[in-house]
Amino acid sequence: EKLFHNRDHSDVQIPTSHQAPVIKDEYEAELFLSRYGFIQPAHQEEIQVHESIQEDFLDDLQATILEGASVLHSRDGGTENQVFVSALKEFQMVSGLPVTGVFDDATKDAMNKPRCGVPDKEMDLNPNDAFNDTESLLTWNLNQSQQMK
Amino acid sequence: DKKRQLAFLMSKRRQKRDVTAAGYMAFSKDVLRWRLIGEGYSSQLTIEEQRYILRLAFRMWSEVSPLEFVEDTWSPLEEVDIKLGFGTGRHLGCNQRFDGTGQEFAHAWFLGDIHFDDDEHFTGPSSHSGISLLKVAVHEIGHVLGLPHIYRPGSIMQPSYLPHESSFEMDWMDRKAIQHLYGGCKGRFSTVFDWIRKEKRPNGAVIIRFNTYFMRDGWYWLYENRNNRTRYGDPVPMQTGWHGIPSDGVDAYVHVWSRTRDSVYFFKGFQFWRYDDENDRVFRQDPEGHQYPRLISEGFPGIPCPIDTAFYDRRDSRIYFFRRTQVYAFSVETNSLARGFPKHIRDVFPPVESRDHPDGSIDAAYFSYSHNALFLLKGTRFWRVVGSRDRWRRPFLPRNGLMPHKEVDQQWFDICDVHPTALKL
Repeated sequence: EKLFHNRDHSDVQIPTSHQAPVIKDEYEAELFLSRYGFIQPAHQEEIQVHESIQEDFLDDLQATILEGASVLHSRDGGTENQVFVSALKEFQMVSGLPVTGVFDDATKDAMNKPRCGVPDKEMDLNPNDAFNDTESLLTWNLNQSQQMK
Repeated sequence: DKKRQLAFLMSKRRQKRDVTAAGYMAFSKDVLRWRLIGEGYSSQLTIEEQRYILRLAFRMWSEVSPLEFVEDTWSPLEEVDIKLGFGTGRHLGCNQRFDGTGQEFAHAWFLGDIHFDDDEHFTGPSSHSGISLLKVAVHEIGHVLGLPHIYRPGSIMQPSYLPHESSFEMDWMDRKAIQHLYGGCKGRFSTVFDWIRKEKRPNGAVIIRFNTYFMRDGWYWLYENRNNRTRYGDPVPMQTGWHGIPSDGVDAYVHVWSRTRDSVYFFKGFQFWRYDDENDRVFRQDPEGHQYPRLISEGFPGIPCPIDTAFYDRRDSRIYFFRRTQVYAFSVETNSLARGFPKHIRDVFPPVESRDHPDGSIDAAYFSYSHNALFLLKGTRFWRVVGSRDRWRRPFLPRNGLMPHKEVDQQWFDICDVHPTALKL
């Protein structure tokens, strides 16, 4: 059981391994923004294949997209930084925060608040492809996997 | 093979959805089945508590949309439209891992599954700590039904969780958002009336208040005119608020109210009841010695039955009974049918526009103190009866004329059915 001592379980202790990682820097903020759709990944041919892509693509599709977005950020500091700042501003605006474009304490707090896991914006993996149905998504991932091999 | 099997399952489930008239993807049927799956119970609340909260969450959407939800614990799983479950980390075969305590508390998939992160401290509606399971469930069900995140303060579809408020309900904009996908709530009513309450102040002054009630078969709604919606939690079964009235509903309500009389009657079939406001139930025997239920033919000689509806007109102290195309005016002073009646409904209530008339079989005749007007309701439409103020402004309007019809749900909003199994949670 999760350890507690009070009658109403109000002091239940959560093991560290069961706690969500705290968003504390710009890299993790970028992952957050990608996860919830504020940063759209680049075209599929620009996404670098990361070593962690596995054949079980359904499990790691999310990680692939996030890693692709982070690669996008670091490859060309000028352009991608603008993407990050723009996404950060959008998040600040919809969250009712001062729109500074800076990963400040208020923004950090807002990102660490409990929230729904559904993206705020639909992720358009490739504007030229119909990724709105799962069949196409499965096909794309299978092809990617085969190409890697 | 795995891809083909998955695609087959996905296409089966996609058939449950279609493009609505508004052009949006949404469920294509009105009654949706849901289940809290056995392998997905939370470790924090009893199973009954979890199921109760989810029943309530689904009912809240039902109260503001034409959708009905029924908990289905018996059908094959693939026939259940919305499956819900709790899990931690990698859970329930889902490809989106939960992150532990904090941040992401749940997610929902457009095809109908909802997952809750059991590492979060979910609590019941009466708790003031933790994360309200009810609030999260209502939010995620909104996604399943087709709503995206909405950044408006007060919206149930805001992405971030706000701590417990004393109560949370669906506000006007959230209602309109779901109705944009599924349409408004329409349906006929058995009767509609304003119930008069008299309150005595300490100084002896009597205050008159009224409440508006809509009745449909065996249940009813209280309509809050100032808020343009029904009371939260309605509809309610008839027997909950109206003791002794037939539980499957009534045909008509009449309040005879004058200087010398103050009597409320409910009509159903061949009988009628008088309501005892003091004791909040029907009279078994009223002060005049009449026993109830009583035959309409005895209490109102000359009136046929069953009737469609009726109302009391204080201007001439008559009860107007409606049956098919005929109108019967009954004088409470002489206790008899007024001279010249019955008359055709078009003669008593002529149309302002000749082709726009209900032509009989009225569902409800409703005098509204809020609008200071008489309305005739039939199906999903209503006609307002021309009043003295209308005729003062436009003298050419016929006396008791019927203005062109409007839709009931454009005047009285969100009077929605729930599934019969959800009437009592």
